[in-house]
Amino acid sequence: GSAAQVVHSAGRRFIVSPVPEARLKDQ
Amino acid sequence: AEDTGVRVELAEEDDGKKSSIALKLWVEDPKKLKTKYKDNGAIEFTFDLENEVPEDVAQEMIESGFFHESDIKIVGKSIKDRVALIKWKRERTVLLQV
Repeated sequence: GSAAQVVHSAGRRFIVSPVPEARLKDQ
Repeated sequence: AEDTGVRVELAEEDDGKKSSIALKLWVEDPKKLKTKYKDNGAIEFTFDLENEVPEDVAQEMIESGFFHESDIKIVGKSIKDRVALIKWKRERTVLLQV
């Protein structure tokens, strides 16, 4: 499964989360 | 900003002062990517507005396995557009305060 968090060698952290629903709906 | 099929949004409120800001990137239209995109959701990362370059983040994303090299332009441009918008809004806010 895809890692929830990937830390790049340069030190930046990439956190994977579910794609947000189109927020236009709940405005 | 032109719709690249890759969406980049603020992942936190921008108070206009902090130099690093959390952003979230995800693919809205995989057809616009050059390669088959294994959808792994939205990717959240911190970007230093003063000292960092969007294309570098795109490169790091590719090296981390999120995208293929051939999509570096589209990923870099999407981040660049959002960063430009943040900076533009900040300049506008500063002007309003003066």
